[in-house]
Amino acid sequence: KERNSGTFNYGAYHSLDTLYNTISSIAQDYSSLVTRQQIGTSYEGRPIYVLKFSTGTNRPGIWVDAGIHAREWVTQATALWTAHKLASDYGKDASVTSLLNSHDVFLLVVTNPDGYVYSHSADRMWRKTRSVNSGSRCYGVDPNRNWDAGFGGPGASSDPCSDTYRGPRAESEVEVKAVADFIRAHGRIKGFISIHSYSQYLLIPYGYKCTNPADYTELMNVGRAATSSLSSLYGTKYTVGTICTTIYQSSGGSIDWTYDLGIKYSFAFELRDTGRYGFLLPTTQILPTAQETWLGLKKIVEHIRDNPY
Amino acid sequence: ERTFIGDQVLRIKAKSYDEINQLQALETLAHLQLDFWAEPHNPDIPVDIRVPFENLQSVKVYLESNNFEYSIMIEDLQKVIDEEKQEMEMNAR
Repeated sequence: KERNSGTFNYGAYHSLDTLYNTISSIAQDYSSLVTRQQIGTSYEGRPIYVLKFSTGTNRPGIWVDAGIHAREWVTQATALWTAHKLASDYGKDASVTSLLNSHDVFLLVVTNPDGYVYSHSADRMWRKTRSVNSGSRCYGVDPNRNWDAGFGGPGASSDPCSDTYRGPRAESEVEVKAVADFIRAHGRIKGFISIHSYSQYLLIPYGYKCTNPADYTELMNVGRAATSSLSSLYGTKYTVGTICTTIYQSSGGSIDWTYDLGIKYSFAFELRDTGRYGFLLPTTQILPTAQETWLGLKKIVEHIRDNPY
Repeated sequence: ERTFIGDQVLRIKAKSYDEINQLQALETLAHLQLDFWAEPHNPDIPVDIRVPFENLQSVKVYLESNNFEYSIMIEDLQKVIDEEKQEMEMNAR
């Protein structure tokens, strides 16, 4: 039987090849809605694919990415499930249909493909990219300290051996630059949501400084509505707040960069934790995580759809 | 391939911001090779640290001598990774 995106086992962890095959299958199975675009190439030469969900031209866009930190496997799994959900619900679910009739959605399932492969083959706890750091025995940069937002400030390391190494300069990592170039070139991205795990937070800017963003009240209200909806499925409790007040000051993060670029609806999700497994969340948890996250995501994208700016 | 035999993930409950500061100081001790899965920032939220087997004793002594409340979240990390691998192989088949 020919493989297709409908029979794929979304409740399992898969190799990069399998994820990429499924990304292609989704684009083939829903070809009138979904296209696969390569937005760049990783340090080790792997393609960086984004799925574009679109029903028209010149639409404002919403960006969703997952897996910037390689070892957070539940995030890549959640993003792939979400891709299939978006595609299969178009024309059936009124909210998804109305969203995609007005906005394009760009979904980057594996933001850090080299790191993902490395976490499968050499070090399950790998978090960073796999670039060579000149003059150091240590590899890789924390791609979520490498954006041009307070780059080099507190909460990022200058030590190439650290798991939070910021890199030699902002956007030194091709994986970061590919996304930043795409966002800049598009020019009409209205929402940017980055998916991480596993602390159960919905975070808003800022992380590089401890001041609230201008749209703090609105973002907090959207965040609370999203986490309330998310919690309605399995009771998973989320905390909403700025990166600085909720976690700690950290510079060079993606949603700070997008917010300062003018993308008001910039959020970072930290998906669920069962309290026992951390990054090794069992596969039985993938579908519940994806399903509840979808409810939260939906609230955010509905707000973006209904509040143009 | 890197293995994590005997590595544990400790879940530490800080009781105050003083304890949070002590845990942050622990983070700067590079020789312990600690991997902070959940960072110390707020006493309301537990801190998760992966501790390599060879440094378990030192870290536990530090925590106990400073009266930190902690539990073992993952007893043997490699065991969980092996289970995950087996599951992936089964799914791939």
